Amino acid sequence: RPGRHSYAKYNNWDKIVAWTEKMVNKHPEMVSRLKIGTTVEDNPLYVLKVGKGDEKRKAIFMDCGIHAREWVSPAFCQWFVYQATKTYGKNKIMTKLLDQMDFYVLPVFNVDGYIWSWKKNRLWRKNRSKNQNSRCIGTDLNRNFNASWSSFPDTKDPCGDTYRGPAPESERETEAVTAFIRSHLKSLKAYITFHSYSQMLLFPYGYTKQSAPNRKALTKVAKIGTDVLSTRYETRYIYGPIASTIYRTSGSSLDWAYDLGIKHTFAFELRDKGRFCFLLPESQIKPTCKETMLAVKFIAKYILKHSS
Amino acid sequence: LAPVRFDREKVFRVKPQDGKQANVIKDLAKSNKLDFWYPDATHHVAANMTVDFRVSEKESQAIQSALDQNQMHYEILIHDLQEEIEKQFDVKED
Repeated sequence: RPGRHSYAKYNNWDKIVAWTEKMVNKHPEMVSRLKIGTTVEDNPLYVLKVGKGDEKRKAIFMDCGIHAREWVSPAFCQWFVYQATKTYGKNKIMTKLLDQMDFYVLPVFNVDGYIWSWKKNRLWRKNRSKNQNSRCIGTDLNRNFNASWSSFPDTKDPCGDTYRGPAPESERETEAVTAFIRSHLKSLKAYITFHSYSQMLLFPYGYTKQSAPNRKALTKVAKIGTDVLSTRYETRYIYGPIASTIYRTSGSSLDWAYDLGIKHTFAFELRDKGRFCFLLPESQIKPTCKETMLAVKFIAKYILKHSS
Repeated sequence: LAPVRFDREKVFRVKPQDGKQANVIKDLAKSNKLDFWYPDATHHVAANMTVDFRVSEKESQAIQSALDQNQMHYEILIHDLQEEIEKQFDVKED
């Protein structure tokens, strides 16, 4: 038995799998579990579909845990599903959202890496695929998307932490996610990916300093989203396009989803920025999740209202 | 394979004031094993950016001397990483 799951604690992979089963069993009318693929080490990639609708309704895709050591990220995806099912019918905004749209939640994108960060190396980042002609393991899944994939020479060293992989979508994890998003593109109106750390809300582009065509709208959503987030505990987030807010990056899921046609894509860099970095104490999981929930609900409400 | 331990490993937070100081960090990364926490990798290091990186206890002395010699602004964010890793589990089982 994997032991007891807790939203106030970090949960290992076995506990998260058991939790997905529990959520489906407890809320069969609201939650279904889709296996969208398997990882390099044959672990399942599970997406939880939260919502009562058919595949035609507007939907938002959210993923967590693309980088193994960013543990507060999967904690947020679990919290989101928990709050959605718990407050549906009680909280006005959540009820309105779930009455009109669906959420596809990938609680852990980089399963093999996450398991490795629990069992062997807490500060592991990449996945666990073997690289040809190199003793170094792993690809940075957030450099493996086909979005200006090869534009930075520094990402082609298999021993580097931002190794982009031998080809775009070379990794089974990336392939599974891109296939799922492509097959649901008609209904997907937003894509939100959760990372840590440094308290930022970012949007395209990362691979160029050029502005995204709807930059004004993205800026407006990000500004209000970070304002709403700070109402809970006064946590300060900055926001803006990746390339000009932090630095230029290639092959990111955010840019790929945006260029595919999902015109509202956001990346959260969760707590913290000051003291703990990746090692955020469990006592800060709940406040981090609660404040982030406010921003995500605002974004979803905006998408519901402004997407066709 | 036993789990990796990070006893007395350190995390430095450095604020390079100009391109020269940014290059000091990049040079240190060539001759030491630095795990960049922010930004993601050496090639993103630039002036006026907060740079966080992890370094082994053994190499941390040399890193600190190099930063001092170059009059760089830095702090040691985490003095014993293994301790911090163990301290993150600060919520009791229900």
